[in-house]
Amino acid sequence: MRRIAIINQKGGVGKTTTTVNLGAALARRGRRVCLIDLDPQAHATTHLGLEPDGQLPSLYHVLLGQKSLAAVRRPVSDNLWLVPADIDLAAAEVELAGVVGREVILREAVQQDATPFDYLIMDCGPSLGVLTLNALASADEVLIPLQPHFLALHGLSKLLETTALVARRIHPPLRVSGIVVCLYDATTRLAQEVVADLQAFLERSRHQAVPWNQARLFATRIRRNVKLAECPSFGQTIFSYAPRSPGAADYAALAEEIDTGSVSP
Amino acid sequence: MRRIAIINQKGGVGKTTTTVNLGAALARRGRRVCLIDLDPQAHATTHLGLEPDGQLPSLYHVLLGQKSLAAVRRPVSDNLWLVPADIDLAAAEVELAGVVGREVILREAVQQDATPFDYLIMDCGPSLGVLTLNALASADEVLIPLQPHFLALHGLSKLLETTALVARRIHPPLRVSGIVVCLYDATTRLAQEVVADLQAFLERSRHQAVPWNQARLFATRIRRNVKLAECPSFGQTIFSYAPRSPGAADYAALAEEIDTGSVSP
Ligand SMILES: Nc1ncnc2c1ncn2[C@@H]1O[C@H](COP(=O)(O)OP(=O)(O)OP(=O)(O)O)[C@@H](O)[C@H]1O
Ligand SMILES: Nc1ncnc2c1ncn2[C@@H]1O[C@H](COP(=O)(O)OP(=O)(O)OP(=O)(O)O)[C@@H](O)[C@H]1O
Ligand SMILES: [Mg+2]
Ligand SMILES: [Mg+2]
Repeated sequence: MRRIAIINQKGGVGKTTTTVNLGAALARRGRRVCLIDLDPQAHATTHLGLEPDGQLPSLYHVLLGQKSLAAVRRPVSDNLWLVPADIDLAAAEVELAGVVGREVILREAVQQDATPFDYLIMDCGPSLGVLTLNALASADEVLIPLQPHFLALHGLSKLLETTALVARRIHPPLRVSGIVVCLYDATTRLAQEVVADLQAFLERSRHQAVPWNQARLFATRIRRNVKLAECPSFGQTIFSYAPRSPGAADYAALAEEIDTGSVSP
Repeated sequence: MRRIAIINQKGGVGKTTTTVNLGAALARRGRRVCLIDLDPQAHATTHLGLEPDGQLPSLYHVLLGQKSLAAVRRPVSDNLWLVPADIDLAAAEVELAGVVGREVILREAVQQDATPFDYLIMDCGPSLGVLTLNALASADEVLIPLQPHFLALHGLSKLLETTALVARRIHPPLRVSGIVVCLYDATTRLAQEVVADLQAFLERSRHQAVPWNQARLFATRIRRNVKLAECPSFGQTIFSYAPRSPGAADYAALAEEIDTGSVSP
């Protein structure tokens, strides 16, 4: 099972949109995919048509040791399952503050989960707090969605260092597998310049003894496409809502690239 | 002095862009403006050309009682000052966890600050943690930047409830003054539908005994304009970088609307 944490502490860069639509695209390729919503704002949960109203059996109950992952997991569509978040997850950050091994509770739950999946994909909110640390400690791969704006590279270094720290202290198998450019405005020079800066940054890292010297920039870029912003309001993924849109094409290409290692031209 | 907290727990909706450019626009109108960066990611600080490298005298030192606001405040341009954030602010959330009155430390510092300003504008990160609570407890007005996407309204209710709670328990003068639509894509039906939903929501609230029944939707909408995304990379506000751009026109109009209560046509 490939365990992927979708991480970026910068807000609004496409983490949730990527979790939901990449997950759906992999499911359409016949992979069994389990999504986990680790954001107290529960956007992946809402995106898939559930109501996080405080009544939902959720990841919160798993982190507090009250339920197993299997007990709160729900089928979404063929090959696609979701472990939802709910608003009480906001309290978890505080409630877990004093607990021993608070960053590895999710990892334990995943290890105890007997259900076979091909992919586990974890959506994190815009922070590097205990919920995000749980994702990092449970993952073998980190996928970083990144909006090609100025502050993107600034935040990236900090994020990579945090990943390295978790890898060293808590979970050695962890590695940054890749960065995916999201919200890509091909027409703007800004996007092209930031992507060029990003490629140069990754190139320099190749020759350094840093844990992300194998990180790749995915060839697939997710272009800005209003259909991707519309489908959450119908509780759907892009593949049900607008299967012929550029958004659907881009996430299908990303899934192929992640699944096989390359994209058909 | 008008004390405005720029708040939205949703990531990437234009909080920092609004803090910096609204602040600059008010300064250009001759108002004395002090910006405070309350986000450990320090984007407002970086936007204005400073380097949050752990060496900056910053808001962190104020929250820990080591320095006054005046001691860390820096002039940015005419009429515009900044109290910067720095990376060590991330530790504040944890370090303040046990401290009595941890949500009102900034308010005390503001009250002890003898320097006369017309506006205090506080930029918050995408969370409702102790740093954001400090902003709410120090503010008399809350300004909510909002991207007209589906999840905007979802998050708004939660945000308004939090504001009401702070007002009731910690800081009674607090009120939501307004919501400003940011990243507005006038060409998309999605943006128009969400704005219509927002207007309906605010209209319904008028007749309820809720603390936000006076909240207004600003007439000024900040349109999506790549110039606004480019200027941080030069450490500039939109008014130095691209003074004739739609981004500059929109923030100048917002400043007029906030300063005078209405916009000249
Ligand atoms: N490629 C795209 N084209 C158009 N809209 C997009 C695209 N990707 C994401 N969006 C929209 O942009 C907004 C931010 O995206 P999203 O919520 O996925 O980011 P996020 O990183 O998960 O944010 P947060 O930090 O708040 O968790 C959402 O309203 C989403 O619908
Ligand atoms: N009107 C606009 N037109 C084009 N780009 C914009 C506009 N407003 C903001 N941006 C860009 O969008 C990105 C997100 O904006 P910004 O950082 O201001 O949001 P934020 O709410 O402060 O995010 P966070 O939740 O991470 O603090 C930034 O790269 C910014 O430069
Ligand atoms: Mg998200
Ligand atoms: Mg910001």
